[in-house]
Amino acid sequence: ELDDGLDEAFSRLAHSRTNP
Amino acid sequence: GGVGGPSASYIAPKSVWLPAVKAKGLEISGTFVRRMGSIYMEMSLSNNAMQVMTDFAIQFNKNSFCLAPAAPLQINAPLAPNQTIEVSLAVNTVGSVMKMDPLNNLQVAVKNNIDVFYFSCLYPLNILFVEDGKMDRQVFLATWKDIPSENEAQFQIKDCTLSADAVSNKLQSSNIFTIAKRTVDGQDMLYQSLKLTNGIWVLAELRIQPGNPNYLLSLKCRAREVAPHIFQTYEKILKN
Repeated sequence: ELDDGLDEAFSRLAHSRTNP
Repeated sequence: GGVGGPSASYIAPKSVWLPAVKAKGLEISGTFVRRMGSIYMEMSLSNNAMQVMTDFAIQFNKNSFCLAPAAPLQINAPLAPNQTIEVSLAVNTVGSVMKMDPLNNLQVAVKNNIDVFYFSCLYPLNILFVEDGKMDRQVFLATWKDIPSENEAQFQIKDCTLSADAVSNKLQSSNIFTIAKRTVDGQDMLYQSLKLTNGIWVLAELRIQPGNPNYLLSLKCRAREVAPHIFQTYEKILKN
């Protein structure tokens, strides 16, 4: 799968939302 | 309900919109559906009077999402006493706009050979969710950041026991698209988008914790007033 950096960005978003 | 697939979007049961006592014997019950990218108002018309009914026509008042009949009401034969017919009226979204309270209120006028009758009904917002509502992932991330936290609304969807994948599939049948799924500390986080017929985008985060039947839905939208209606449609879709 093409790694466009967006996978990582969604992971960061999910983490920031669960551990604000 | 019905089997899965893109045509199995949520349909509310018909409810009585115009009771016979208020319309000289004409009773109308109905619901709204979205099928293959088109909106339909599906109605049952019953003649509870003692005379034949003919010359039917329908009009909508201006409304929040520009709903308008796409064609005249097609009733080809007179409606005899004690007869009920099913009518499917195609609806488009190119009418005139007027913000209603509540937002999803539709005022309708129906005429026949006896008189003109008026009623109001509420449509579920999912009939406005378009088929190309899957937002580009990069645009989603940028838009999520860009929409201020004042425009975020949170709701609890109670007593739901579907898995995250079942939730995604069910919502996708109603044009709510999952763009990303992440699991953090055992919680499934679904990032979703939908687009209304008037071009308004809604971004969602649905949080599902294992063993917890209450999901947390966070909605971000520039038009804040749509959020409670979007929540209502999530509930109806997921609990159907």
